[in-house]
Amino acid sequence: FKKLIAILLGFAITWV
Amino acid sequence: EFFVLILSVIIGSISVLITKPSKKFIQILLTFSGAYLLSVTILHLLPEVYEMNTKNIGLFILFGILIQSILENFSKGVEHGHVHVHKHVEKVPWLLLISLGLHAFFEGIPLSNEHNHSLLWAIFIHKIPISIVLTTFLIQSKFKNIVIISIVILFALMTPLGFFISNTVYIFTKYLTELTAIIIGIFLHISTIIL
Repeated sequence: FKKLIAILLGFAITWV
Repeated sequence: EFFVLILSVIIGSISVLITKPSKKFIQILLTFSGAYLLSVTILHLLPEVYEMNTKNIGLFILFGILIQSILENFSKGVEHGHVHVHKHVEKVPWLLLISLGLHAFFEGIPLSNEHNHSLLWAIFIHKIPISIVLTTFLIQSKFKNIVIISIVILFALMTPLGFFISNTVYIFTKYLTELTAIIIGIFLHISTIIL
C-alpha cells in the first residue's frame, strides 16, 4: 500500500 | 544545477554513515523515484523529442532500452536496489562501477534542453537511493575508506559531467534530440523495472 502511494505521488508531482 | 546533482549523492552517502536506512525505506524511496522518472519521461521528455520532425526517434528510444539492458547485465541492477554483497572482496568490481557511471553520465545529457526543472529534481531524487545502495555495498565489501570515498566522488561527478559535455561538445549539442531519445529508452527501462 505504501508503494502504491509512492507511485501515485511520483506521478502526481510531475503532472502538476 | 551542478550543485543539486552532487548534493543528492552527498545526501545519500552521508545518510548511510549517520543512520542505517532500512531496506523498506530504500525500497519506497526507489519506488517513488521510479514513478517520478517514468512520469517525467512520458510527460516531458517524450513530447519534447517528438516536437522535432525526425522519423527515427522511435528507433533511438528502442536502442536506449537495448543499451540499458546491456548495462544492467554488468551493473547487476544496482540502479534498482539489487545488490548481492560478497563479503571481503578484494577486487573492485570495475564492470559494475563503469556501467553505473555510464548510467549516471547518460542521465545528465537531456538536462541541457530542459527548460523546467522537473527532470533535474527527478534525477536528484533518483540518485539518493542509488547512492545509498552504492555506499552500503562499498562499505559492506570492506574496501579501504580512500577507495570508497574516491568511487563515491567519481560517481557524484558523472551526471554533472554528462550535463556539461552535452552543453559544450558540438556533436552532443547537434544530436541532442537523438541522444535524448536514447535516454528516454534508458529511463523507460529503468523506471519500469523499478516499479
